[in-house]
Amino acid sequence: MNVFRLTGDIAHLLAIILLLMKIWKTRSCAGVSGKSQMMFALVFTTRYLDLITNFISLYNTTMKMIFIASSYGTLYLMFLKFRATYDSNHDTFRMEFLVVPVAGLSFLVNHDFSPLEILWTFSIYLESVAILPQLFMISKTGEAETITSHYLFALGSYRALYILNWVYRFYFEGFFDLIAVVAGCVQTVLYCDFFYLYITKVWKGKKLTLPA
Amino acid sequence: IGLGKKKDEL
Repeated sequence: MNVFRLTGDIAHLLAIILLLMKIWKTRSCAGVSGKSQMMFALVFTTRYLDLITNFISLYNTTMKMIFIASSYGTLYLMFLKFRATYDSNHDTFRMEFLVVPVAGLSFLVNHDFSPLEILWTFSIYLESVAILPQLFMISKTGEAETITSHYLFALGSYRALYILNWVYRFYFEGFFDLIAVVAGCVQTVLYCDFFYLYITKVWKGKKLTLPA
Repeated sequence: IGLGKKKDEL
């Protein structure tokens, strides 16, 4: 464990808490993409199947359980409890355009052609593009609530911090996982224009609006 | 299910 990975995990946990807070406090999931949240739940489900078989550490097990529980909790809030506030008209990104190619790629490019490894690879590739429906939704509505922008900033920062973690582990532990690194870079790059808007607007106290 | 190499990252 290193400081980059720890802060990355904390940023990830913060993002999930911010989203749950937003939905619970405003009793609305307006501006949140249900498709992205469905894909995040799929990411955690396919990545943490070894939760039972591989015990790494108490931290690892606890965080995995929190991530899985919170992702399904978010789906519950969005599609059951506050379903009436789900903005399906603006959440129109075609998920199959992401899931199908990602599934195909995970069969073609992986470290080991075993079920657990292919599912892990699928989850890594899927996570790198899972935010697209959310970013697409913001581009369609042209704006995002401030707390939703904080959620996205924390979510985008987590994988950026993981990239620093991989640099650290490469030099100090000789650890290197090309699939995770490439997907992590793609994932972080997708946030760049959001990061720019967030830093130039939200940090100045303005609302996050996209130039028309 | 074969046990993948230990993955210690989340």
